[in-house]
Amino acid sequence: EGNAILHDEL
Amino acid sequence: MNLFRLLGDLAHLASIFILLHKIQTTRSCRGISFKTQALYVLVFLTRYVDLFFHWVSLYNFVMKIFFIASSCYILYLMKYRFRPTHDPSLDTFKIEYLLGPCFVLALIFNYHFELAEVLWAFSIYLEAVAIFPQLFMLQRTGEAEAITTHYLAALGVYRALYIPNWIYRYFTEGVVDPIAVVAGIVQTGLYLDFFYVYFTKVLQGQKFELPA
Repeated sequence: EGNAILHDEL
Repeated sequence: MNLFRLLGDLAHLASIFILLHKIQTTRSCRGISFKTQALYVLVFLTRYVDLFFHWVSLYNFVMKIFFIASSCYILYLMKYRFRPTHDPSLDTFKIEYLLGPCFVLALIFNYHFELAEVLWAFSIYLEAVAIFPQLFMLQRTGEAEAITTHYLAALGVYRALYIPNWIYRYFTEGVVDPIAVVAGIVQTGLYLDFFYVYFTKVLQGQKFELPA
């Protein structure tokens, strides 16, 4: 899963 | 969470409160682009669909709700409450030129080809350019109230602070989000001209006026 960072930012 | 991102989010919050303060105290939305504000509503609605299926944290949840609610409220103030103070003849940027390309970009460059991810990518691209109608309006009028420039400065600082946040996350967590980073750098870049005038004029106590 390369998008762990994506959806914890606003 | 790191200090850069926290300060960035706080700058974003501050920008919204400054805008609300400007509208409420002057009882006018003069100088504010309705189109830009409408685009922000669209940005938040398309980015935060994950509210329904992806829990991050209470902080994240509360902020998302606040951004959606406050952007809708600003739109309401402009559209109904202070409608006569908005001059559509100055707010003439064609947002189709932003919506179309952002949508196409989102279809091509996304992390997964599924609805929520395409909408997320769309919101990132759209946020990067959503300020265009506002800057275009500023360019047309050539000047702005100080409070309007404080609003824009806070909004620019918000995205600028996300850049050190990404650098910090790269070194501490080893993660990079190329879509957010590229769009974020573009978005920050759009403010450079504005920042130049803001720092050399408004913060020196002069009126915000663009060179003819």
